[in-house]
Amino acid sequence: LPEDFDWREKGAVTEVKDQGKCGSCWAFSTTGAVEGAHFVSTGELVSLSEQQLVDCDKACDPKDKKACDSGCGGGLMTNAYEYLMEAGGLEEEKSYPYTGKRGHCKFDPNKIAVKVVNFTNIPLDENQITANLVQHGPLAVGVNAVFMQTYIGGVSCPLICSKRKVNHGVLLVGYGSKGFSLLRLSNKPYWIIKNSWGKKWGENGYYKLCRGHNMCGINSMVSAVATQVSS
Amino acid sequence: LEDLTIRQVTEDRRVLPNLLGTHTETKFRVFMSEHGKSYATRDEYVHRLGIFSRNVLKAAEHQMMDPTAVHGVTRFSDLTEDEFKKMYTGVAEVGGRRGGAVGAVRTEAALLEVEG
Repeated sequence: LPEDFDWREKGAVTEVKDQGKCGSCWAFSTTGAVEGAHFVSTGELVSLSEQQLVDCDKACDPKDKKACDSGCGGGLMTNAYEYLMEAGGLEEEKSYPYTGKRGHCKFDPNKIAVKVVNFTNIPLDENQITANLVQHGPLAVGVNAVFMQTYIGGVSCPLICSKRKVNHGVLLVGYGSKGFSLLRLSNKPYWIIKNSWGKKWGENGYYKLCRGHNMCGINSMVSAVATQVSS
Repeated sequence: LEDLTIRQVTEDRRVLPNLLGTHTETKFRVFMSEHGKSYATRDEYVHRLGIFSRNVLKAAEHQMMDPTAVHGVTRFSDLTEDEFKKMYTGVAEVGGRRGGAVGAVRTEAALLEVEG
């Protein structure tokens, strides 16, 4: 495994997007994983539609029928993969643009850009996450966002951050071995995380979280998808 | 916003120490212009100013608890923690709790070789 790795340098990550005042982070995490998997399998980077998921996806977790995808009210990336496998696939952003509010489903099967053919949970093991990231592309992950409300930059490594209160869906795009931190003149290995709060938040829309401690629950909800080009 | 500089002279002081005219209010004004914020009524302005002042303290706490990062005023500094979570996160609870390996998984990824 390389010491440092960043899918952005390989062109596998679209621009930082902005979910607006809508609890649709799960949709952005899902499209990020599908965009990355599509790039890994075809070399083509396509910005995919979160709005299709917000409007049309009502899939529920098979083990908890109350855990359903409900637009701005929240959802789960693994539910979204199930929906995409049943619906046939995901449209491009430009054919189904984001509005930040839940509306009527306007999904058009003739405009499917990418199909999801399978998905997996990645084991909690840090090395397995790293290896799957390098092998499969960007990974959809959950994190406890409590320190992100005030985050401005640097490598976040809170002394206390609950691993069990995972409430935000983001995208793992890479990792670094030494993140220099001004305040503590120290270097920490970190994850590079793409967020969906616009480019002005954090480090150009990205969050750096220290690796090696399942910090803020980052290892507890990791998934990868396999895609197929729509014929 | 100009008339908002009127100082409160009545006795019914708010629970919060009156923040109008303080340095915190000046910071709040900078925050508003930087993030394009505006509030419909004076009450809402004062309410958000109170939340902002608490979030400035929260950022200082986060800085102490997370010294290798930089924490401070962000676009979310006029939101309570609940408002922030409701509007800007969105991972659903599963089985009454958040996070953790969710049920809707077809397969667990095969273990990859990571020796060395």
